[in-house]
Amino acid sequence: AQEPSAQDVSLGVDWLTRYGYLPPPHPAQAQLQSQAKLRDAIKVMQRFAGLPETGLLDPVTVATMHKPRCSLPDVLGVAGLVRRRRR
Amino acid sequence: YALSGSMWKKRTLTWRVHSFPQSSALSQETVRTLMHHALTTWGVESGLRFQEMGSQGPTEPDILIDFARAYHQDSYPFDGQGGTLAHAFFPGEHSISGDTHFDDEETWTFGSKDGEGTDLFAVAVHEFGHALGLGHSSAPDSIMRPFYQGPVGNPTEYRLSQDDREGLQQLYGKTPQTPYDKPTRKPLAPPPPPPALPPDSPSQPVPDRCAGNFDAIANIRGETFFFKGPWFWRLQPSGQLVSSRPARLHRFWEGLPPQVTVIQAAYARHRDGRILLFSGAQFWVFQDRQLEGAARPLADLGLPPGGAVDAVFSWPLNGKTYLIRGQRYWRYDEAAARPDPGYPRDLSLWEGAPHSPDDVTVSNTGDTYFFKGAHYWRFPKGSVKAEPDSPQPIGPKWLDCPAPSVGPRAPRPPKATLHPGACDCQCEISQ
Repeated sequence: AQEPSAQDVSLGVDWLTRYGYLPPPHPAQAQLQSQAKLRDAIKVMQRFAGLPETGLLDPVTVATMHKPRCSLPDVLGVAGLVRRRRR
Repeated sequence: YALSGSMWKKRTLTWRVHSFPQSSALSQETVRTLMHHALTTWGVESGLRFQEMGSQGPTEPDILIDFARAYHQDSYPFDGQGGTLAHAFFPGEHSISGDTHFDDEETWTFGSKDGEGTDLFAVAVHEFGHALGLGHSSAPDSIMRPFYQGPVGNPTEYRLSQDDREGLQQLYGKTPQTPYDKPTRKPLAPPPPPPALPPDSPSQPVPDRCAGNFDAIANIRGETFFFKGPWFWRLQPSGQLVSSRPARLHRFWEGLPPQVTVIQAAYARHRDGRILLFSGAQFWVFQDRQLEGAARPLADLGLPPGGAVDAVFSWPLNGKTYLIRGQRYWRYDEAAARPDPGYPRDLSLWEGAPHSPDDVTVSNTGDTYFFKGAHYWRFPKGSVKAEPDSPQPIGPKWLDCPAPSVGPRAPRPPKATLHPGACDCQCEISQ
C-alpha cells in the first residue's frame, strides 16, 4: 500500500488516541510511539471496524475514520476499565 | 462484548426525554416511542424495567435523554452532521451517569430507506447499551460496534445479537423466561385443573391496565387512581405505578357495600379532603379509607333522576365540581353546598372533549384530562380547549404500557366532539 501522507498519519494518531487505541500523549514523558505500538493499535481499530487487519494506515482505514460513529472510546484499557472477555 | 466495569444496582430505571430534535421530521411522540422500544429491547433480555418519568417529577431520572449540538457541557462535544452521532454515560452514582446525548445536527429518521439520514432507533439501542454498562464490541453482528451500521428494522421486532445478550446478562442476569426462549423438549402434560381459588388469590385473573376503558379515574391527594371493575391501580405523584398488579376495591375502601362492584366516577373534595365514589344513582363519602355515613342519592348534588354519572371532577380554579352525564354537565358549588343555577350545559363547551367520558380528573400540575376508552384528551391549566395533539394513548404516558400497536385491532380514539377545521392526519408509529 502507498505510504500514508504525514497528515493522514497525524490525523490517524489523533483519532486512535481519541478512541482509546493509543495512550494519551504526555508532554513530560513524550514517550516515543514505537512503530510496533502504532501498528498494533491500527490492527485493533481495524478489527472494530470489520476491516482486514493490516496494521497499516491504508486508504480504506483512513476513510473509515471519517465514518459516522458513537463518540465513546472503543478501548478504555488505559484505566483497565474495559475487561475484554474472550469467548 | 466488553464491559465498562460499572452497572446499576437497581433493576427498575427511570428515563425521560429532556430535549427533542429541533429540525427532525420526527414528532416528540415518535421520539418517545422509539426510546421506549430501544430500552425495552434491553429489558426483554434481562430483568431490567424502564419507567418513563413525567417532566414534573421531583427527582431526575436515571437516564436523561437530550438532543444537543457542538459543545454541550460534557467532555464529548459533537462535530456537526456526520462524524460523532451520539454518546452515553456508563452507570454510576454521578448525576450524569446513564445520561444519553444525541447530536441534534444529524438528520434523525425512523423507518426510512438506508442512506437517508440516521436511524434513531438503531443509535438509541447502541447508546442505551452504554447507559447499562456495555462498552464497544468488535463482534460482527453486535449493536455495540462503534461505527453506525444503518437501520436495524422494525423497533417492535428487533432482537439483540447473541454477543449483546451475553454481555448484558453478564451484568444483570437473565429473565427466568424471556419471550424468546425456545423449549428444548416436549412440553410436560398439562397440570390438573387448579382447585377453586379463594376470592382474592393473587393468581386470580385481573384486568389488563393497558387495555384502557376504565370505569373511573381520580386524582386523590396527588395520586392518580384508575378504577376498573372491583380493582384499581395507583400512580404515585412521581408517575411511578405503586404496582403493576391492581389492588382489590373492597380491601382498600373499607365499608364500601359488597354489592357495589364498579365505581363509575370518583373525586377528592378539596374543602375537606373527603373522597366521593359514585356507582349507579348513589355515591359514598370516605374520610381517608373509611366510609362515612350511608349511601347518598345523586340528587344531593343537583342531578335529576334518570341514571348514573359518567364523570366527576373538581376544578381547583373555581372550587366547583363538575358532574357529567352523556353530553351534558352540571356544576355544584362546594362552598355553598348547592348546585349552580343555569345547568345542565352542553359538553361541547369543553372544546374537543369526548362525549360520555369514562372520567375526568385534574393533574397535580393543574391540567384537566378527559379519559375515554384507551385515550385521553389534555386541557392545559385553566383552558377549556383540548390540546391540538389530543387524543393520546393512556397506556404509555400513565401506566407504563407500550405504545399501542398499529393495526386493525389497535384501539382507535373514540369520536371527540367535532369541531371545524381541516384534519391533518399523519400516520406515525405511535398512532
